[in-house]
Amino acid sequence: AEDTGVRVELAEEDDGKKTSIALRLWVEDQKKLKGKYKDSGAIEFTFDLNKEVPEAVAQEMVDSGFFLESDMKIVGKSIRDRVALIKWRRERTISRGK
Amino acid sequence: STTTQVVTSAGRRFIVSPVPESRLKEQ
Repeated sequence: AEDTGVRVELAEEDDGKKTSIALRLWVEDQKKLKGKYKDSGAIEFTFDLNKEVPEAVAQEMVDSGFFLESDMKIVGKSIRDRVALIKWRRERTISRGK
Repeated sequence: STTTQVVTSAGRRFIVSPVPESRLKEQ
């Protein structure tokens, strides 16, 4: 995935079954953000792989004051990339098991 | 540890904690 300066990782081990997983997000490279970022640390949250939209979580982070509106897209994309990777890994595990 | 919680109006919970130094990219 593209280096957005925002890192998103699993905050727990993926058992491949749960649809709701814990993710952790933090800023690795502030220079890639448009707005001035207040370093608040790593943000942990749960994300439903089937029901939720990464951009909606990014919007909530903006509303909560973690990021500026101008960085919503980059945060949303970072979450989207990680979610896509998790889904891809799960599909690969399932097809390998067949 | 210094962990704070933020609950949004939509009911989502954000748990904020310091990033381990080892996980930060060198500037």
